[in-house]
Amino acid sequence: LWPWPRSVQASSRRYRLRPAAFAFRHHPGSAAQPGCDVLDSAFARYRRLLFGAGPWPPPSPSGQRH
Amino acid sequence: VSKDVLVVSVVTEGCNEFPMLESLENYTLTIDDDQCLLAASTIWGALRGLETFSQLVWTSAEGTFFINKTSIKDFPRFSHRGLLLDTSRHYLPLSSILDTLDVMAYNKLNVFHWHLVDDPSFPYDSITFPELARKGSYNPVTHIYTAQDVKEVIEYARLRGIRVLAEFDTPGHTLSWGPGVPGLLTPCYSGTQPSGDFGPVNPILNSTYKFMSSFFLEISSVFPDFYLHLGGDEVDFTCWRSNPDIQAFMKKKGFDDFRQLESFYIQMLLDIVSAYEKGYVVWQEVFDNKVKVRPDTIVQVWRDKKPVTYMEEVELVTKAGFRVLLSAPWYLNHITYGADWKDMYKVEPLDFEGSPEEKALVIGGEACMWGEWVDSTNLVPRLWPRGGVVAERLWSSNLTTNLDFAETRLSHFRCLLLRRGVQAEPIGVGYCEQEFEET
Repeated sequence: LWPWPRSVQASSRRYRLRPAAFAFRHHPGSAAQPGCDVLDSAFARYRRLLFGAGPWPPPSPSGQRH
Repeated sequence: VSKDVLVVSVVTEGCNEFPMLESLENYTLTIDDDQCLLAASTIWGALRGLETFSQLVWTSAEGTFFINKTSIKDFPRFSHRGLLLDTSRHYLPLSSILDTLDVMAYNKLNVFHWHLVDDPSFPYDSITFPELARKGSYNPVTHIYTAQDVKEVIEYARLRGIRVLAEFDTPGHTLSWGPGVPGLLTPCYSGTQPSGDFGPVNPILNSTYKFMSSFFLEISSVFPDFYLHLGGDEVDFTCWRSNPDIQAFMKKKGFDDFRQLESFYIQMLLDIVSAYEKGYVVWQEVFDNKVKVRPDTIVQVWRDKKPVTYMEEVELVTKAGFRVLLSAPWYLNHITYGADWKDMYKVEPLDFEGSPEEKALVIGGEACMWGEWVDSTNLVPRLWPRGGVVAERLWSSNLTTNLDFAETRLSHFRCLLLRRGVQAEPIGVGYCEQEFEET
Protein backbone atom coordinates (compact mmCIF):
# COMPACT_ATOMS: atom_id res chain seq x y z
CA LEU A 1 0.00 0.00 0.00
CA TRP A 2 1.14 3.52 -0.79
CA PRO A 3 0.83 5.76 1.13
CA TRP A 4 0.81 3.53 4.19
CA PRO A 5 -2.44 3.70 6.18
CA ARG A 6 -2.79 4.48 9.87
CA SER A 7 -3.81 1.01 10.88
CA VAL A 8 -3.76 -2.19 8.85
CA GLN A 9 -4.71 -5.68 9.91
CA ALA A 10 -4.41 -8.32 7.24
CA SER A 11 -4.50 -12.08 7.17
CA SER A 12 -3.66 -14.78 4.65
CA ARG A 13 -7.34 -15.65 4.24
CA ARG A 14 -8.27 -14.57 0.76
CA TYR A 15 -11.39 -13.99 -1.30
CA ARG A 16 -11.81 -14.28 -5.03
CA LEU A 17 -13.08 -11.33 -7.07
CA ARG A 18 -14.96 -12.31 -10.20
CA PRO A 19 -14.69 -9.44 -12.70
CA ALA A 20 -17.91 -10.35 -14.48
CA ALA A 21 -19.86 -10.30 -11.24
CA PHE A 22 -18.04 -7.68 -9.20
CA ALA A 23 -19.69 -4.31 -8.53
CA PHE A 24 -19.38 -1.26 -6.34
CA ARG A 25 -22.67 -0.43 -4.60
CA HIS A 26 -23.99 2.34 -2.39
CA HIS A 27 -25.10 1.20 1.06
CA PRO A 28 -28.89 1.69 1.35
CA GLY A 29 -28.33 3.93 4.36
CA SER A 30 -25.53 5.94 2.81
CA ALA A 31 -25.86 9.69 2.35
CA ALA A 32 -24.63 9.16 -1.20
CA GLN A 33 -26.80 7.19 -3.60
CA PRO A 34 -26.72 6.47 -7.36
CA GLY A 35 -26.54 9.80 -9.12
CA CYS A 36 -23.72 11.06 -6.89
CA ASP A 37 -21.35 11.87 -9.73
CA VAL A 38 -18.17 11.85 -7.64
CA LEU A 39 -18.72 8.28 -6.48
CA ASP A 40 -20.43 6.95 -9.61
CA SER A 41 -17.53 8.08 -11.77
CA ALA A 42 -15.04 6.73 -9.21
CA PHE A 43 -16.78 3.33 -9.30
CA ALA A 44 -16.41 3.24 -13.09
CA ARG A 45 -12.81 4.42 -12.90
CA TYR A 46 -11.72 1.86 -10.34
CA ARG A 47 -13.55 -0.95 -12.09
CA ARG A 48 -11.58 -0.04 -15.20
CA LEU A 49 -8.30 0.12 -13.27
CA LEU A 50 -8.93 -3.26 -11.66
CA PHE A 51 -10.34 -5.30 -14.51
CA GLY A 52 -9.81 -3.26 -17.69
CA ALA A 53 -12.18 -1.22 -19.81
CA GLY A 54 -14.06 -3.83 -21.78
CA PRO A 55 -16.39 -6.68 -20.97
CA TRP A 56 -15.17 -9.64 -18.95
CA PRO A 57 -13.71 -11.96 -20.11
CA PRO A 58 -12.04 -9.79 -22.75
CA PRO A 59 -12.51 -11.10 -26.28
CA SER A 60 -9.47 -12.71 -27.84
CA PRO A 61 -7.90 -10.29 -30.37
CA SER A 62 -8.08 -12.82 -33.17
CA GLY A 63 -11.44 -14.20 -32.17
CA GLN A 64 -9.77 -17.56 -31.48
CA ARG A 65 -9.95 -19.32 -28.14
CA HIS A 66 -7.16 -21.18 -26.42
CA VAL B 1 -15.22 -17.63 -1.31
CA SER B 2 -16.03 -14.80 -3.68
CA LYS B 3 -16.64 -11.17 -2.94
CA ASP B 4 -18.88 -9.72 -5.60
CA VAL B 5 -19.74 -6.35 -4.11
CA LEU B 6 -17.87 -3.58 -2.31
CA VAL B 7 -20.52 -1.66 -0.39
CA VAL B 8 -19.75 2.03 0.09
CA SER B 9 -21.33 4.08 2.82
CA VAL B 10 -20.83 7.76 3.58
CA VAL B 11 -22.24 9.75 6.47
CA THR B 12 -22.37 13.29 5.16
CA GLU B 13 -24.39 14.48 2.20
CA GLY B 14 -22.72 16.62 -0.43
CA CYS B 15 -22.01 15.23 -3.88
CA ASN B 16 -22.08 18.46 -5.82
CA GLU B 17 -19.59 20.37 -3.76
CA PHE B 18 -15.91 21.05 -4.09
CA PRO B 19 -13.37 19.59 -1.69
CA MET B 20 -12.06 22.08 0.84
CA LEU B 21 -9.11 22.39 3.17
CA GLU B 22 -11.41 21.29 6.00
CA SER B 23 -12.87 18.26 4.20
CA LEU B 24 -12.65 15.00 6.11
CA GLU B 25 -10.90 12.15 4.30
CA ASN B 26 -11.02 9.38 6.89
CA TYR B 27 -12.34 5.95 5.96
CA THR B 28 -12.49 2.38 7.19
CA LEU B 29 -12.25 -0.62 4.92
CA THR B 30 -13.35 -4.03 6.12
CA ILE B 31 -12.97 -7.16 4.05
CA ASP B 32 -13.91 -10.29 5.99
CA ASP B 33 -16.26 -13.26 5.82
CA ASP B 34 -19.25 -11.12 6.72
CA GLN B 35 -18.72 -7.93 4.81
CA CYS B 36 -16.87 -6.04 2.12
CA LEU B 37 -17.51 -2.51 3.30
CA LEU B 38 -15.98 0.89 2.77
CA ALA B 39 -17.28 3.47 5.26
CA ALA B 40 -16.33 7.14 5.26
CA SER B 41 -17.49 10.41 6.74
CA THR B 42 -17.58 12.06 3.33
CA ILE B 43 -17.37 11.21 -0.35
CA TRP B 44 -13.77 12.46 -0.27
CA GLY B 45 -12.88 9.83 2.31
CA ALA B 46 -14.67 7.22 0.18
CA LEU B 47 -12.44 8.18 -2.76
CA ARG B 48 -9.35 7.58 -0.64
CA GLY B 49 -10.74 4.25 0.47
CA LEU B 50 -11.50 3.17 -3.09
CA GLU B 51 -7.88 3.81 -3.99
CA THR B 52 -6.74 1.69 -1.07
CA PHE B 53 -9.17 -1.07 -2.04
CA SER B 54 -7.80 -1.05 -5.59
CA GLN B 55 -4.25 -1.46 -4.27
CA LEU B 56 -5.26 -4.48 -2.18
CA VAL B 57 -6.48 -6.49 -5.14
CA TRP B 58 -3.87 -8.84 -6.58
CA THR B 59 -3.73 -11.36 -9.39
CA SER B 60 -2.51 -14.94 -9.23
CA ALA B 61 -0.24 -16.40 -11.89
CA GLU B 62 -3.34 -17.91 -13.48
CA GLY B 63 -4.98 -14.49 -13.71
CA THR B 64 -7.50 -14.89 -10.89
CA PHE B 65 -8.21 -11.76 -8.85
CA PHE B 66 -7.96 -11.97 -5.06
CA ILE B 67 -8.20 -9.75 -2.03
CA ASN B 68 -7.06 -10.78 1.43
CA LYS B 69 -9.03 -10.46 4.62
CA THR B 70 -8.14 -6.94 5.70
CA SER B 71 -9.20 -4.25 8.12
CA ILE B 72 -7.97 -0.70 7.61
CA LYS B 73 -8.64 2.48 9.52
CA ASP B 74 -7.09 5.44 7.82
CA PHE B 75 -6.95 9.22 7.86
CA PRO B 76 -4.42 11.80 6.66
CA ARG B 77 -1.83 13.40 8.88
CA PHE B 78 -2.03 16.74 7.05
CA SER B 79 -5.03 18.22 5.29
CA HIS B 80 -3.10 20.04 2.52
CA ARG B 81 -1.11 17.59 0.42
CA GLY B 82 -0.21 19.36 -2.76
CA LEU B 83 1.64 19.18 -6.01
CA LEU B 84 2.78 22.36 -7.72
CA LEU B 85 3.01 22.27 -11.51
CA ASP B 86 4.49 25.14 -13.45
CA THR B 87 2.80 25.60 -16.82
CA SER B 88 4.57 28.81 -17.76
CA ARG B 89 8.26 27.96 -18.25
CA HIS B 90 7.06 25.21 -20.55
CA TYR B 91 3.48 24.82 -21.65
CA LEU B 92 1.90 21.56 -20.57
CA PRO B 93 -0.91 20.20 -22.75
CA LEU B 94 -4.25 19.77 -21.04
CA SER B 95 -3.88 15.99 -21.24
CA SER B 96 -0.64 16.13 -19.21
CA ILE B 97 -2.43 18.06 -16.47
CA LEU B 98 -5.35 15.63 -16.41
CA ASP B 99 -3.00 12.63 -16.33
CA THR B 100 -1.15 14.23 -13.43
CA LEU B 101 -4.42 14.61 -11.54
CA ASP B 102 -5.03 10.88 -11.98
CA VAL B 103 -1.67 9.97 -10.47
CA MET B 104 -2.16 12.50 -7.68
CA ALA B 105 -5.32 10.61 -6.75
CA TYR B 106 -3.40 7.30 -6.74
CA ASN B 107 -1.10 8.96 -4.18
CA LYS B 108 -3.92 10.54 -2.15
CA LEU B 109 -2.60 14.04 -2.93
CA ASN B 110 -5.45 16.53 -2.69
CA VAL B 111 -4.29 19.96 -3.93
CA PHE B 112 -3.23 20.81 -7.45
CA HIS B 113 -1.26 24.05 -7.10
CA TRP B 114 -1.47 25.39 -10.63
CA HIS B 115 1.35 27.85 -11.23
CA LEU B 116 -0.33 29.11 -14.36
CA VAL B 117 1.69 32.12 -15.41
CA ASP B 118 5.16 33.52 -14.89
CA ASP B 119 7.82 35.57 -16.69
CA PRO B 120 8.07 33.69 -19.97
CA SER B 121 4.43 33.03 -20.78
CA PHE B 122 0.84 33.84 -19.88
CA PRO B 123 -1.21 30.85 -21.08
CA TYR B 124 -4.32 31.66 -18.99
CA ASP B 125 -6.92 32.91 -21.46
CA SER B 126 -8.63 35.67 -19.52
CA ILE B 127 -12.17 36.56 -20.49
CA THR B 128 -11.83 40.11 -19.16
CA PHE B 129 -8.34 40.70 -20.58
CA PRO B 130 -7.92 38.47 -23.65
CA GLU B 131 -4.84 40.43 -24.73
CA LEU B 132 -2.89 38.89 -21.83
CA ALA B 133 -2.78 35.45 -23.46
CA ARG B 134 -2.96 36.83 -26.99
CA LYS B 135 0.26 38.74 -26.49
CA GLY B 136 1.80 36.89 -23.55
CA SER B 137 1.47 33.20 -24.39
CA TYR B 138 3.95 31.21 -26.44
CA ASN B 139 1.25 30.73 -29.07
CA PRO B 140 -2.19 32.29 -28.63
CA VAL B 141 -3.88 29.51 -30.60
CA THR B 142 -2.22 26.38 -29.28
CA HIS B 143 -0.39 27.25 -26.05
CA ILE B 144 -3.20 28.61 -23.92
CA TYR B 145 -5.71 27.32 -21.40
CA THR B 146 -9.18 28.40 -22.49
CA ALA B 147 -12.05 28.94 -20.09
CA GLN B 148 -13.28 25.48 -21.09
CA ASP B 149 -9.86 23.93 -20.37
CA VAL B 150 -9.75 25.52 -16.92
CA LYS B 151 -13.27 24.34 -16.21
CA GLU B 152 -12.32 20.84 -17.29
CA VAL B 153 -9.26 20.79 -15.02
CA ILE B 154 -11.31 21.97 -12.04
CA GLU B 155 -14.05 19.36 -12.60
CA TYR B 156 -11.60 16.53 -13.33
CA ALA B 157 -9.83 17.42 -10.08
CA ARG B 158 -13.10 17.63 -8.10
CA LEU B 159 -14.11 14.14 -9.22
CA ARG B 160 -10.86 12.93 -7.68
CA GLY B 161 -11.20 14.94 -4.48
CA ILE B 162 -8.52 17.40 -5.51
CA ARG B 163 -8.66 21.16 -4.96
CA VAL B 164 -7.24 23.52 -7.58
CA LEU B 165 -5.16 26.30 -6.06
CA ALA B 166 -4.37 28.82 -8.80
CA GLU B 167 -1.28 30.99 -8.50
CA PHE B 168 -0.97 34.41 -10.08
CA ASP B 169 2.35 35.67 -8.83
CA THR B 170 2.87 39.44 -8.46
CA PRO B 171 4.51 41.96 -8.35
CA GLY B 172 7.55 40.00 -9.61
CA HIS B 173 7.54 37.18 -12.17
CA THR B 174 5.17 39.22 -14.35
CA LEU B 175 7.10 40.00 -17.53
CA SER B 176 4.57 38.07 -19.63
CA TRP B 177 1.77 40.34 -18.38
CA GLY B 178 3.38 43.43 -19.91
CA PRO B 179 2.51 43.11 -23.62
CA GLY B 180 -1.17 42.52 -22.90
CA VAL B 181 -1.62 45.37 -20.44
CA PRO B 182 0.41 48.41 -21.50
CA GLY B 183 1.47 50.50 -18.51
CA LEU B 184 1.19 47.69 -15.98
CA LEU B 185 4.90 47.04 -15.60
CA THR B 186 7.54 49.47 -14.35
CA PRO B 187 9.72 51.00 -17.08
CA CYS B 188 13.38 50.53 -16.18
CA TYR B 189 15.86 53.34 -16.65
CA SER B 190 19.45 53.50 -17.71
CA GLY B 191 20.63 56.78 -16.23
CA THR B 192 18.00 59.37 -17.11
CA GLN B 193 16.58 57.50 -20.09
CA PRO B 194 14.17 54.54 -20.23
CA SER B 195 16.22 51.47 -21.09
CA GLY B 196 13.41 49.72 -22.94
CA ASP B 197 13.26 47.00 -20.30
CA PHE B 198 10.45 46.48 -17.85
CA GLY B 199 10.46 45.34 -14.25
CA PRO B 200 7.86 44.25 -11.70
CA VAL B 201 4.30 45.54 -11.67
CA ASN B 202 4.29 49.31 -11.25
CA PRO B 203 3.05 49.83 -7.70
CA ILE B 204 2.63 53.61 -7.80
CA LEU B 205 -0.19 53.93 -10.35
CA ASN B 206 -3.92 53.86 -9.63
CA SER B 207 -4.41 52.12 -12.97
CA THR B 208 -2.45 49.13 -11.63
CA TYR B 209 -4.95 48.58 -8.83
CA LYS B 210 -7.90 49.17 -11.13
CA PHE B 211 -6.57 46.42 -13.38
CA MET B 212 -5.88 44.07 -10.48
CA SER B 213 -9.41 44.60 -9.14
CA SER B 214 -10.95 43.58 -12.46
CA PHE B 215 -8.54 40.74 -13.07
CA PHE B 216 -8.90 39.15 -9.65
CA LEU B 217 -12.66 39.55 -9.79
CA GLU B 218 -12.55 37.18 -12.76
CA ILE B 219 -10.03 34.85 -11.12
CA SER B 220 -12.10 34.70 -7.94
CA SER B 221 -15.15 33.59 -9.88
CA VAL B 222 -13.35 31.12 -12.19
CA PHE B 223 -11.51 29.24 -9.44
CA PRO B 224 -13.94 27.97 -6.81
CA ASP B 225 -11.42 27.18 -4.08
CA PHE B 226 -11.47 29.55 -1.12
CA TYR B 227 -7.73 30.11 -1.50
CA LEU B 228 -5.74 31.81 -4.22
CA HIS B 229 -1.95 31.78 -4.31
CA LEU B 230 -0.65 35.29 -4.77
CA GLY B 231 3.05 34.57 -4.94
CA GLY B 232 5.11 37.51 -3.79
CA ASP B 233 8.55 35.96 -4.10
CA GLU B 234 11.83 37.06 -5.69
CA VAL B 235 10.96 40.67 -6.44
CA ASP B 236 13.95 42.25 -8.18
CA PHE B 237 14.31 45.85 -6.96
CA THR B 238 16.85 46.90 -9.63
CA CYS B 239 14.22 48.26 -12.01
CA TRP B 240 12.21 50.05 -9.33
CA ARG B 241 15.46 51.58 -8.06
CA SER B 242 16.30 52.95 -11.51
CA ASN B 243 12.93 54.63 -12.12
CA PRO B 244 12.73 58.35 -11.15
CA ASP B 245 8.95 58.22 -10.64
CA ILE B 246 9.34 55.33 -8.22
CA GLN B 247 12.11 57.19 -6.42
CA ALA B 248 9.83 60.24 -6.06
CA PHE B 249 6.98 58.06 -4.77
CA MET B 250 9.30 56.45 -2.23
CA LYS B 251 10.35 59.89 -1.00
CA LYS B 252 6.75 61.07 -0.77
CA LYS B 253 5.76 57.98 1.23
CA GLY B 254 8.84 58.14 3.43
CA PHE B 255 10.04 54.70 2.32
CA ASP B 256 13.78 54.10 2.55
CA ASP B 257 13.71 50.40 1.66
CA PHE B 258 12.20 48.84 -1.45
CA ARG B 259 10.74 46.10 0.72
CA GLN B 260 8.41 48.79 2.09
CA LEU B 261 7.27 49.55 -1.45
CA GLU B 262 6.71 45.84 -2.09
CA SER B 263 4.72 45.64 1.13
CA PHE B 264 2.66 48.65 0.06
CA TYR B 265 1.76 46.91 -3.21
CA ILE B 266 1.03 43.54 -1.67
CA GLN B 267 -1.17 45.02 1.02
CA MET B 268 -3.23 46.75 -1.67
CA LEU B 269 -3.49 43.47 -3.58
CA LEU B 270 -4.44 41.48 -0.49
CA ASP B 271 -7.16 44.01 0.27
CA ILE B 272 -8.54 43.55 -3.24
CA VAL B 273 -8.58 39.76 -2.99
CA SER B 274 -10.00 39.80 0.54
CA ALA B 275 -12.87 41.93 -0.69
CA TYR B 276 -13.83 39.05 -2.98
CA GLU B 277 -14.01 36.85 0.11
CA LYS B 278 -11.02 34.76 -0.85
CA GLY B 279 -8.25 33.59 1.40
CA TYR B 280 -4.70 33.59 0.18
CA VAL B 281 -1.46 31.68 0.22
CA VAL B 282 1.78 33.61 -0.21
CA TRP B 283 5.42 32.67 -0.57
CA GLN B 284 7.54 33.17 2.52
CA GLU B 285 9.09 36.48 1.35
CA VAL B 286 5.82 38.24 2.08
CA PHE B 287 6.24 37.18 5.70
CA ASP B 288 10.00 37.85 5.70
CA ASN B 289 9.36 41.37 4.40
CA LYS B 290 6.90 41.97 7.22
CA VAL B 291 3.91 42.68 5.03
CA LYS B 292 0.78 43.08 7.10
CA VAL B 293 -1.46 40.14 6.20
CA ARG B 294 -4.70 38.70 7.50
CA PRO B 295 -4.32 36.29 10.41
CA ASP B 296 -5.70 33.42 8.32
CA THR B 297 -2.97 33.81 5.66
CA ILE B 298 -1.09 30.65 4.73
CA VAL B 299 2.66 31.08 4.28
CA GLN B 300 4.48 28.68 1.97
CA VAL B 301 8.08 28.00 2.99
CA TRP B 302 10.15 27.30 -0.09
CA ARG B 303 13.65 28.59 0.60
CA ASP B 304 16.14 25.96 1.67
CA LYS B 305 18.60 28.03 3.70
CA LYS B 306 18.03 31.77 3.26
CA PRO B 307 17.37 33.84 5.27
CA VAL B 308 17.37 30.90 7.69
CA THR B 309 17.02 27.14 7.29
CA TYR B 310 13.56 26.05 6.24
CA MET B 311 12.80 24.53 9.62
CA GLU B 312 13.82 27.74 11.39
CA GLU B 313 11.53 29.59 8.98
CA VAL B 314 8.65 27.26 9.84
CA GLU B 315 9.35 27.99 13.49
CA LEU B 316 9.31 31.77 12.91
CA VAL B 317 6.12 31.70 10.86
CA THR B 318 4.21 29.52 13.31
CA LYS B 319 5.44 31.59 16.25
CA ALA B 320 3.90 34.58 14.50
CA GLY B 321 0.63 32.63 14.42
CA PHE B 322 0.40 31.90 10.70
CA ARG B 323 -0.36 28.59 9.06
CA VAL B 324 2.44 27.00 7.07
CA LEU B 325 2.85 24.91 3.95
CA LEU B 326 6.24 23.26 3.54
CA SER B 327 7.83 22.75 0.15
CA ALA B 328 11.52 23.66 0.56
CA PRO B 329 12.77 20.05 0.83
CA TRP B 330 10.46 18.74 -1.88
CA TYR B 331 11.55 20.34 -5.13
CA LEU B 332 11.17 17.44 -7.53
CA ASN B 333 12.85 19.39 -10.32
CA HIS B 334 16.10 19.15 -8.31
CA ILE B 335 17.56 15.83 -9.31
CA THR B 336 20.67 13.96 -8.35
CA TYR B 337 21.95 10.64 -9.55
CA GLY B 338 20.70 7.80 -7.40
CA ALA B 339 18.06 7.38 -4.74
CA ASP B 340 17.39 11.05 -4.00
CA TRP B 341 13.88 10.16 -2.82
CA LYS B 342 15.30 9.05 0.51
CA ASP B 343 16.22 12.57 1.61
CA MET B 344 12.72 13.74 0.74
CA TYR B 345 11.24 10.83 2.66
CA LYS B 346 13.28 11.58 5.80
CA VAL B 347 11.90 15.11 6.20
CA GLU B 348 9.83 15.54 9.35
CA PRO B 349 7.62 18.63 8.88
CA LEU B 350 7.20 19.18 12.61
CA ASP B 351 10.88 18.94 13.49
CA PHE B 352 11.13 22.44 14.97
CA GLU B 353 10.94 24.02 18.39
CA GLY B 354 7.35 24.95 19.02
CA SER B 355 4.32 24.40 21.20
CA PRO B 356 1.63 21.89 20.20
CA GLU B 357 -0.51 24.85 19.08
CA GLU B 358 2.31 26.16 16.89
CA LYS B 359 2.91 22.72 15.39
CA ALA B 360 -0.78 22.45 14.60
CA LEU B 361 -0.33 25.47 12.31
CA VAL B 362 1.63 23.31 9.85
CA ILE B 363 -1.24 22.26 7.62
CA GLY B 364 0.78 20.31 5.09
CA GLY B 365 3.09 20.80 2.19
CA GLU B 366 3.65 20.52 -1.50
CA ALA B 367 5.94 18.75 -3.90
CA CYS B 368 7.01 21.30 -6.51
CA MET B 369 7.82 20.77 -10.16
CA TRP B 370 9.18 23.93 -11.69
CA GLY B 371 9.08 24.02 -15.44
CA GLU B 372 12.49 25.09 -16.69
CA TRP B 373 13.62 21.60 -17.66
CA VAL B 374 10.32 19.79 -17.77
CA ASP B 375 7.64 19.54 -20.41
CA SER B 376 5.31 16.78 -21.49
CA THR B 377 8.26 14.71 -22.78
CA ASN B 378 9.83 14.10 -19.37
CA LEU B 379 7.31 15.28 -16.79
CA VAL B 380 5.91 11.91 -15.77
CA PRO B 381 9.10 9.99 -14.87
CA ARG B 382 10.48 13.02 -13.06
CA LEU B 383 7.27 13.40 -11.06
CA TRP B 384 6.63 9.76 -10.21
CA PRO B 385 7.19 7.90 -8.04
CA ARG B 386 9.24 10.63 -6.31
CA GLY B 387 6.13 12.77 -5.83
CA GLY B 388 4.62 9.84 -4.01
CA VAL B 389 7.36 10.07 -1.41
CA VAL B 390 6.07 13.50 -0.42
CA ALA B 391 2.53 12.14 -0.53
CA GLU B 392 3.33 9.44 2.01
CA ARG B 393 5.13 11.88 4.28
CA LEU B 394 2.04 14.09 4.29
CA TRP B 395 -0.56 11.34 4.55
CA SER B 396 0.98 8.67 6.76
CA SER B 397 1.73 8.72 10.46
CA ASN B 398 4.91 10.35 11.76
CA LEU B 399 5.94 6.81 12.77
CA THR B 400 5.98 5.58 9.17
CA THR B 401 9.64 6.31 8.57
CA ASN B 402 11.37 3.00 7.88
CA LEU B 403 13.33 3.41 4.65
CA ASP B 404 13.61 -0.30 3.84
CA PHE B 405 9.87 -0.77 4.29
CA ALA B 406 9.25 2.31 2.16
CA GLU B 407 11.64 1.16 -0.57
CA THR B 408 9.91 -2.20 -0.93
CA ARG B 409 6.47 -0.64 -1.10
CA LEU B 410 7.54 2.22 -3.37
CA SER B 411 9.08 -0.24 -5.87
CA HIS B 412 5.84 -2.21 -5.82
CA PHE B 413 3.79 0.98 -6.16
CA ARG B 414 5.87 1.99 -9.15
CA CYS B 415 4.89 -1.30 -10.81
CA LEU B 416 1.26 -0.53 -10.07
CA LEU B 417 1.73 2.85 -11.74
CA LEU B 418 3.23 1.11 -14.79
CA ARG B 419 0.23 -1.20 -14.93
CA ARG B 420 -1.98 1.87 -14.90
CA GLY B 421 -0.09 3.37 -17.82
CA VAL B 422 2.10 5.84 -15.90
CA GLN B 423 5.73 6.02 -17.01
CA ALA B 424 7.09 6.17 -13.49
CA GLU B 425 10.87 5.87 -13.27
CA PRO B 426 12.59 3.06 -11.37
CA ILE B 427 14.01 3.82 -7.92
CA GLY B 428 16.69 1.13 -8.02
CA VAL B 429 17.42 -2.31 -9.40
CA GLY B 430 14.46 -4.60 -9.95
CA TYR B 431 11.68 -5.48 -12.31
CA CYS B 432 7.91 -5.45 -12.55
CA GLU B 433 5.90 -8.59 -13.22
CA GLN B 434 4.01 -6.79 -15.93
CA GLU B 435 5.90 -4.46 -18.24
CA PHE B 436 3.30 -2.91 -20.44
CA GLU B 437 4.05 -1.86 -23.97
CA GLU B 438 1.65 1.04 -23.75
CA THR B 439 3.78 2.66 -21.06
